[in-house]
Amino acid sequence: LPEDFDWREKGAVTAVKNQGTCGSCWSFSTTGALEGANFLATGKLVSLSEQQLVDCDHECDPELAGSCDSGCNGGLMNTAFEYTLKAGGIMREEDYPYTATDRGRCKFDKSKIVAKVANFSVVSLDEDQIAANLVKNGPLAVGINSVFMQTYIGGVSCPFICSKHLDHGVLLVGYGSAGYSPIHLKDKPYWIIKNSWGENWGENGYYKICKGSNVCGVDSLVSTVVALNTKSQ
Amino acid sequence: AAASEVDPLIRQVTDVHDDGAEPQQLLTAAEHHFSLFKARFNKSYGSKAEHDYRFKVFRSNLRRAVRHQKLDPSATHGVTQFSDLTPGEFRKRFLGLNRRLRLPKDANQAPILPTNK
Repeated sequence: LPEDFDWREKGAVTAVKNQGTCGSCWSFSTTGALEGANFLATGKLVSLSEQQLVDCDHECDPELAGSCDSGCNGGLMNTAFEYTLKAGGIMREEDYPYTATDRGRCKFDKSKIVAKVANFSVVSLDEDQIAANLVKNGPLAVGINSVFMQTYIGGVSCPFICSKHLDHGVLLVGYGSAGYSPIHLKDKPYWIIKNSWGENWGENGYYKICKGSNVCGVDSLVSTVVALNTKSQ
Repeated sequence: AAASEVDPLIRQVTDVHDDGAEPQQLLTAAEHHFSLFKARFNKSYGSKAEHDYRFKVFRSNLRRAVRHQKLDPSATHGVTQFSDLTPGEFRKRFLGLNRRLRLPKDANQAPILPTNK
């Protein structure tokens, strides 16, 4: 594995988006992973529609009645991948733009699909495997505990205590080997996380969090997706 | 720029009296920083009652930022666009990972990849 890796430098990550006042982080995490996978499959970076997921994805947990992807009220990346697989794919952002509300009807147009899921899987709770899947398959959809993110401005977040209760969906786009930690008096490796709260939050919309011990549960819900090459079909 | 503006204030505001009351000068400083916050993030409130409530929440979040700074010294914590929201409001409006949904038992497990070279 390379010591440092960043999919942004390789053109696989779209600009930071803003979910607005809507609990739709799960849809941004999903599209971010598929945007990266689609880039790997086709060589083109296309911004994908979160609003399609917000309006049209009501995929449910078959073992838990009433637990479904639910627009601004929340969802889960894996069920969103399942929806995308069943629906046939996701439209372009500009063809189905984001509105930050879930009161509209589903306007999915199958003829405008630009990215398709070939398969998706969960990655084991092992940081080397997470890094390997990141490098091989593109950005990963991850869950995180966001308690330190409400006040985060910059730097490598490496809290002494952080719950592993996951409440936010984000996108893992890379990692670094040497973010200086004054408390440890040494460089610490970190993950680079793309968030969906706009560019004015964090480090131009990004969050850096310590690698090494599942800090804030960042290693515990990791999904990788592979896209179909739509050009070759 | 935000970090350099906010850091000194945060340290002051936490310096509360033993009875929990904030000294007047720190309250004034908090008011000043609340004004900066409102200007920077284009915040406006519909009534004086709402404004006063948001100021109270803002002060609480400043104290929270100080706690986070102590617990997370390698990052910088301070005023963000969410500083006038309670943790509950923040959770409801800006999060959304549905923890009731579980990974299906039959979810594909990614194959183990070689990590050596």
